[in-house]
Amino acid sequence: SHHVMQNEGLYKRPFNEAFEETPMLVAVLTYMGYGILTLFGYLRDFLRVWKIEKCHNATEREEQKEFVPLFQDFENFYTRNLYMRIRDSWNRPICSVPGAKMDVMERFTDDYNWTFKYTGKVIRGVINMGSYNYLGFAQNAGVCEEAAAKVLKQYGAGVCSTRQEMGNLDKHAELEKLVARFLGVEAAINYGMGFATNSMNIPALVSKGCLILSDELNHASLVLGARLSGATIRIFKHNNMTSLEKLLRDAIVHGQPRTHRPWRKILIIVEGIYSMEGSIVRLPEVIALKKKYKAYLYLDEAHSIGALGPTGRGVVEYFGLNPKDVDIMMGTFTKSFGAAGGYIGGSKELIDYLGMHSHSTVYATSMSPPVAQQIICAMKSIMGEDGTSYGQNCVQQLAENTRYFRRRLMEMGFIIYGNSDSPIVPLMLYMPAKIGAFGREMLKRNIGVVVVGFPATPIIESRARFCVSAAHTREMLDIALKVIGEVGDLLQLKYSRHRLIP
Amino acid sequence: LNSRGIWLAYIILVVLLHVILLSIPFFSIPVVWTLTNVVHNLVMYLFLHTVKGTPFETPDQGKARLLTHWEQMDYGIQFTSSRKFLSISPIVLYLLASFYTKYEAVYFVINTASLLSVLLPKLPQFHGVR
Amino acid sequence: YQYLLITCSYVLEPWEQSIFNTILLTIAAMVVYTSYVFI
Repeated sequence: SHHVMQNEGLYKRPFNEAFEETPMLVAVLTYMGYGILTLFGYLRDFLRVWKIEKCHNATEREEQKEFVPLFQDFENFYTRNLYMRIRDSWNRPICSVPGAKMDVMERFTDDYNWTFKYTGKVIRGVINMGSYNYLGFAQNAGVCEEAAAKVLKQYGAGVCSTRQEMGNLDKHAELEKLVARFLGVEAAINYGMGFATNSMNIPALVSKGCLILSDELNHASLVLGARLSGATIRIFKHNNMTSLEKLLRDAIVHGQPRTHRPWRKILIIVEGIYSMEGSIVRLPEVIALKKKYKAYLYLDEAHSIGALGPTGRGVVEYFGLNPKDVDIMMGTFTKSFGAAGGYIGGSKELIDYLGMHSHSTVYATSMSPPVAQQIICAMKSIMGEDGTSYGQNCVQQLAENTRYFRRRLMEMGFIIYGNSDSPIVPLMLYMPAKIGAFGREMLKRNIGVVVVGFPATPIIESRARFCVSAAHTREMLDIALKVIGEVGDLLQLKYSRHRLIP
Repeated sequence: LNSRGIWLAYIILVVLLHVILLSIPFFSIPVVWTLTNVVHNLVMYLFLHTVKGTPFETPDQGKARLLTHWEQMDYGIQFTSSRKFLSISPIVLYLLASFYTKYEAVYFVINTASLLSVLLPKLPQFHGVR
Repeated sequence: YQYLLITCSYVLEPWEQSIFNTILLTIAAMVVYTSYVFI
C-alpha cells in the first residue's frame, strides 16, 4: 500500500492510495485457471482445424489460403477461447440514457456466446454502476437537453468541415472561452473526440529528438499519440516518482542515445485519474520534478475534470495547485459533462500553435454544435453561472458518494484498489471464471457493472470497475452495496486481509 | 512472468506433473523422473521457444508477432530474474532426474539431450536467431 | 460452485466439463491408489 508518503510537505491534503497485494493462493489458482482454459483452448483449436467442430471465427476462404493471412489466428486465440466464453457480460445493449438507472435489452445465446438473440423484453431500472457519468449530466431531460435541442434546430447536427475551414462556429469559440475560464488558463481549444485530442495533438507538440516520459498505465490514446510523434519514449512505473526522477536524471545527464546531444524537449505525460486503477496522480511531486529538471508536463484529465476538486476543476484544484504550472491541460467532456469530445488548455501561444498545427484542426470535422451546447450548459451549471447551485451540489454529492461507497466495500472485506477520493472503484475478482460470474450474478439482481480482465489488466488482477455518480442516491448505493455483498459471499470475493475497523 | 506468484505456480505445476506420472502404477522411478524432465522440457520448449506472437491483440503494431515468448520477456533485456529462474529450473530438474536414474547411460543421454534443447535457446547469443 | 469457479469449469461447455472432471477424477484415483500401494 502506498500510505508511506514521500515529500509530505508538498501535499495540502491527505493522500490515501492503497493497492493491497494479491493473496498468494489466489494468484496460484488464477494461473491454474488460465492454464486449464489455455489447454482447452488448444483442444478446441485442434477440433476446429480438423473440422470436427464448426468454426464460427472469421477465416479466409479456401481460395484465399495462398494469400498473406488476413487474420492473425494466434492473436485471436485468447478472444476465441477465453473471452468468447464470458463475453455476455460485455457490450450489453441498453435502451435508455446511461444515467443512474438504465434499461438493458434482454438477450440470450444458444451457441455459447458466439451469437446473441433478443428476447424482445427489456430489463428496466437496472442500477448503472458501470457508466462514466460522474456528475449525473447524462440525462434526456432538463436544462441541458432543452438548450441542446434548441441548438440542434438552429445549427443542425453535423458540421462537415474542419476548424480551419467552414467548421469554425461561434458555438466553438463560446465553448473555448468558457473552458479557459473554467480551467483558469489563458486559452483553450476543443476537439470533437476525446481519443483524438491526445493522439492528434502530441505529434504536434513533440517529434524526433524529443523525449517523452510516460506512465506505464497511460491510456491507449496517449500511447498512440506518443508513438505517432516519433519522439523517444521511456516508461516509468505507475505513479512512482522515484522511477520518474531517475529517468529524468538519466535523460539530462546522458542526453540522446549515441550522439549524447541534449534532448530538445522532455515531455512528462500523466493522467489525473487512472481509470483502471482508480488511482490519482501525485501531481504536487510531478510538478516539483518538472520544475527541478525543466521538463514540460502534459496532464490528461479525462476522468478527473469535473469529478475532483471542491468546485470540479479537476486534479489541479484537488491538490490546490496553480494551473499555470501544468504546461498542457488536456481533458474530455465525456465522463463528467454527459457529452463527447476533448479540450486542451494552456498558454495562448500554445493554443494558437495547436490551432495551426494539430492534425485535428486541419483534418477532423469539428465538434457538433448540440454537443458543444450540452457542455456549455453543464459547465455553467458546475460554475454556478446558471443561477443555481445544482452543479456545485453534484460535485459535493459525488465526493460524498465516492467516500461512502469505497468505505463500505472495504468494510465488507473486498480488495479495493486506488485512491479513497477517486470515483472509480476497482473491486478485485482475480480468477477468470469469476469475471463472467460476477457480471451475470449482478445483472440477475438488477445491477449493471463493468468487469475487466486480461489483457486490459495484469493477468492476475481481473476486476469489476464501479463508477460512482452524483446521480446515485444513497438508497441506490445501499441497494448496490447489499447486492455486491451478497454476490461477494456467493463467489467468495472477500479476499482482503486488511479489516477496516468501522 | 514477473507477476506475483507465477514462479510458485510454475513449481506447483511441475510437482503436480511429477505426482501424476508417479501415480501411473507400471512406471518405475527412473522412467517417471525421465518423463518428468522430458515432458517439462517439451512444454517449456513449445511455450517459450516455438510459439511466436501473443495470444491476444497488442498495441505494438505487430512488433511482438515474430518474437517467441522468451524473446518478448522483459522487453528483450537479458539476465533478468525471470530469465535466470527459467534457466535454472530445467537444470535442477535434470540433476534430480540424473540422480534418480542412477546415471544409467540411456536415461542420461535422453535427459541431457532434453536439457540442451531448452538451454541452448535461452543463451543470449541465440536471441532472435532462427 | 467454488469448484466450478476456481477450476474455471464454470465457463466450459458441458462436454468440456465432462472431459475435465473425468481426467481430474482419474488422476485423483491414480494418486490415491499409488499412495495406498506405496504406503
